[in-house]
Amino acid sequence: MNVFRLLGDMSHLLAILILLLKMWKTRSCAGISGKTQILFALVFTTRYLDLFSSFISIYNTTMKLFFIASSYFTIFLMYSKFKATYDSNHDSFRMEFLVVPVGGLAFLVNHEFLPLEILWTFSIYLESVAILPQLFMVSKTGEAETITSHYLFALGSYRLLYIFNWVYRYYFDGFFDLIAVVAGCVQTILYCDFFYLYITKVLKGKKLSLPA
Amino acid sequence: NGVGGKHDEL
Repeated sequence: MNVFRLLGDMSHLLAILILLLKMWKTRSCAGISGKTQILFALVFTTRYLDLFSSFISIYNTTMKLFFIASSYFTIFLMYSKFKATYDSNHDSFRMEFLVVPVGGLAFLVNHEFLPLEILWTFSIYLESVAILPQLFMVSKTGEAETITSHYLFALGSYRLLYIFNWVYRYYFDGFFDLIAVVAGCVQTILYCDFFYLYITKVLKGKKLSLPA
Repeated sequence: NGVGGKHDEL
């Protein structure tokens, strides 16, 4: 565990808490992509099956359980409790366009051809593109609430910090996981445009809106 | 490491 990894995890945790807080306080999930949230639940479920097979630390187990539980709770809020506020018309990205190719790739490019390993690889690839329905939704409506942009910024920061973590681990621990690194870089690149808008607009007190 | 290595990250 290094400082980048810890900050990355905290940023990820913060993102989830911001999202839950936004929904709970406003009693609304407007502007949030249910598709992205379903994909995240799938990511956590397929990656953390190792909860049953290997123990790393109390920290690791606790975080995994929280990520899984919060992702399903988010889906419950969006599709049940606050269903009336869910903006499904603008959430039109097709999940199968991500899940199917990513599933195929996980079968072809993995560290080891074992069920748990393929599922882990699937979750890594899927996580890298799971934000696309949300970004698509923002671009379709042309705007995002400020709280939603804070959520996206925290989520993007998490992946950026993980890249620093991998650089650190490569030099100081001799650790290098090509699959995680490539997917993590792709994931971070997807946020670049958003980071630019966040810094130039939201941090200056303006709402995040896209030019027509 | 890295080839089917232990996945200790979240």
